[in-house]
Amino acid sequence: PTRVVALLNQKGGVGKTTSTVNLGAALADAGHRVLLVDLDPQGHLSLHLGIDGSTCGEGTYELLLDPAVSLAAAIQHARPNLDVVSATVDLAAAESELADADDRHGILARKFAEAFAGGARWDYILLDCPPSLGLLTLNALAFAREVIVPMQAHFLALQGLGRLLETVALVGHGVNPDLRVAGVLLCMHESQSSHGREVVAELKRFFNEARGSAVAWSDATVFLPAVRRNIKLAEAPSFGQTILEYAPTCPGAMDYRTLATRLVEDWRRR
Amino acid sequence: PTRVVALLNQKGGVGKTTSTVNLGAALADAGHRVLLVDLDPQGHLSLHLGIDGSTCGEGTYELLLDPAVSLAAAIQHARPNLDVVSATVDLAAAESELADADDRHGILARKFAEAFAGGARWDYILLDCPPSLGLLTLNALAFAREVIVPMQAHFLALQGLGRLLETVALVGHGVNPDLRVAGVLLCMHESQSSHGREVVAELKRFFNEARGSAVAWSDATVFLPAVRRNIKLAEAPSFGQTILEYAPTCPGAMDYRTLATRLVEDWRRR
Ligand SMILES: Nc1ncnc2c1ncn2[C@@H]1O[C@H](COP(=O)(O)OP(=O)(O)OP(=O)(O)O)[C@@H](O)[C@H]1O
Ligand SMILES: Nc1ncnc2c1ncn2[C@@H]1O[C@H](COP(=O)(O)OP(=O)(O)OP(=O)(O)O)[C@@H](O)[C@H]1O
Ligand SMILES: [Mg+2]
Ligand SMILES: [Mg+2]
Repeated sequence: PTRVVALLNQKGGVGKTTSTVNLGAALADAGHRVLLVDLDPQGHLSLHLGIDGSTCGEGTYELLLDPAVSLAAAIQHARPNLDVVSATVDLAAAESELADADDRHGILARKFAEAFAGGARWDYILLDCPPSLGLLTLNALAFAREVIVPMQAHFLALQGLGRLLETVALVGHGVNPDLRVAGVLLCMHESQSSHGREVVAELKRFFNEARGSAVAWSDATVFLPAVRRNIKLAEAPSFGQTILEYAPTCPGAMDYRTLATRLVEDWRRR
Repeated sequence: PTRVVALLNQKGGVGKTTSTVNLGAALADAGHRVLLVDLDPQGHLSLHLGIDGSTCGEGTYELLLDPAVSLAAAIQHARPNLDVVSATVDLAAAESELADADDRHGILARKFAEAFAGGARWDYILLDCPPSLGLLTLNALAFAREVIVPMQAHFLALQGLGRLLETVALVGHGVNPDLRVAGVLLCMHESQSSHGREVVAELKRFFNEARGSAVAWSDATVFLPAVRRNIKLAEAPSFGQTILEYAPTCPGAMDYRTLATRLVEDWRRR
């Protein structure tokens, strides 16, 4: 079955795009067919991969706004096994342009349903969300089967988690009852910090208390390994490269590869 | 004259709040009268200082929405020389609630004008902006005299700068002709990284090319020292403390103190 994962956090600069690109690259490198969808008007996903979102024809904006545009028309082959749907700054207008559209949260899901019916197949679809809980993120949540929350193990980062889970719960009760929160992905992690350890302990306590309950995060975990802070991960996008291309043996590359392997095993077992 | 500074960056998690609190604390500690205004519905500024924004009576929301609320009613004395106007999550509704208000970008400026006329005085007013270029940020820009842009020396962080400066230029040409961009404050800086140095060089080149022109950033600089990445800065808010209270001799405290001193000297010279 296709795994559809939304990388979600309304807080900015927490590692959503870096994780989407590098997890996607690690999965593709391991032989899985991967599609990355950029839902952020900043267009950093395409930038990170060295793709020019504005010259590539149809992208996320056209896919959401134009009923005549199919998913196939919006897909670029970025790397072997790694397809991309690009975002451009036009996407910023989507929120208002779609304000009166019918079922404006289900557009992404519908375009994908049509594509699947037509035989399109990937093993993993990763949705890079913008730092907000608006229409673009809601389209991701209406389509996704799971949510991964990239975040830093900082006190201030914990504060937004409640509101994020509320939004997931809302969509889960409404339009997407199978939506699950798979867990938290710790990014830019500094393992020597006792503060970091306390925040991680707090997260684990929170998820443990939800075990056996009816919430969407009742079997959520804190993924290990944490992705360590590693400047190579910030350098790679300036060359339009994934971390596996830019610095295949650096800690950042190791962490994302290990994460990809663990997620595949996890998913296989369920 | 009162320095009114907006700490601005539509990108999230770049150090706006950490810088507002700690620069403010350093200025207050040096004997200046400081007011911090939280314009972010996340309310992290109050959280950072150990103030409960929701129980403190009037805050930014009431100040913007209720003509009967004066600035004086919204002020809390957080520390010696350090006053605060708190934000609560209600502030998230301000954008839509003010959509049809007259001169909805000038509300903050008007409330302050009334307060100044009544004799209110601070040496420095720092405005902590949310990660967006919407109504709350525009109120900051309509009132501020200068803009400081906290950012990380990362490739992806450079990408949003153009749009940020466009917005400043718009407000500068319209409602606030004296608005200047004082410069960029490098946050979470890793000085050993050659990538960081390249990004800093790029920023300096960009500002040098603007010298002598008519833009709002024609005398902008990259402030030194950069504020180094230092986990203490992420720990302090979990205790409701400024860095000067939490770890007065750590690199984070040193950097913000040095910065405060340099800014004061800079401002004195102009
Ligand atoms: N583990 C890491 N070590 C060092 N730098 C990192 C790491 N992960 C991400 N970065 C850098 O931190 C910044 C923020 O990361 P990223 O853009 O992935 O976050 P985001 O959540 O997608 O941000 P936004 O909310 O703006 O979309 C980027 O400059 C990125 O290159
Ligand atoms: N120099 C630093 N070293 C280590 N951690 C830092 C540093 N500066 C800020 N942080 C931490 O990084 C995170 C983001 O910082 P901060 O909240 O100040 O950014 P922001 O721009 O105000 O974010 P937002 O856009 O959400 O308002 C916080 O958890 C903060 O504690
Ligand atoms: Mg992103
Ligand atoms: Mg902030």
